[in-house]
Amino acid sequence: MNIFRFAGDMTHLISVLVLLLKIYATKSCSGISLKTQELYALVFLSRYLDLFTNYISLYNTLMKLVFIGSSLAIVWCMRMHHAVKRSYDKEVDTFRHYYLVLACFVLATLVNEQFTLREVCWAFSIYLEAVAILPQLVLLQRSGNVDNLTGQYVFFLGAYRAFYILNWIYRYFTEQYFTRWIACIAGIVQTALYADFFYYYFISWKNNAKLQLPA
Amino acid sequence: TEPSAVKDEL
Repeated sequence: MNIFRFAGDMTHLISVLVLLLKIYATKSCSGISLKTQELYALVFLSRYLDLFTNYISLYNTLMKLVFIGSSLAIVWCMRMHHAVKRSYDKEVDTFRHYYLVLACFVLATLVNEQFTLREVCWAFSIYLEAVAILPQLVLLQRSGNVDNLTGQYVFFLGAYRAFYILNWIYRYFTEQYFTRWIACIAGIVQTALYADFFYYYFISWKNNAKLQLPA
Repeated sequence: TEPSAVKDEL
């Protein structure tokens, strides 16, 4: 594992911790899209089907468990926890995420490495992860103001994707590794979705001002 | 068909 991959995994982990911290400390999930969180839970459940059949390393197994567990816990909190669910911005979180699921499923049955249940599920999870942030970005755009922890959550998620691209470039030159073209294309699309957010994040950081997205 | 490669990334 190279430094970029590790940095990517760590920023991903930090993003999850920031989100859990926000929900736990403020007992509020305002500014967080439940639809995006549901999509991530689906992403991890369909990607890590190989959890018990395909052992790679203790690190991989633990990280998979953390991502499945934390995404389910966040969805549970936002739906069931009496205080947290009251702060959920239901009226603003109206993205039709079922269409994303349907489109990614159709794409996965058409474009995959092998037409087997596991490979179709893997491709599905890759496509769905690429677009899963959309309901969250739309929610932030609509509400305009972004609180500190929510901004940091999205920033770390975007950083995770950027590090993964550096990881692939590194692996391409050091290992002649370029078999994961489905993941690479989807990963580039996914990272590009953050470009706009990053732009405003850095402006607010440079001016030491609160993060605001233009309507 | 080629066997699908090991997926060592998360």
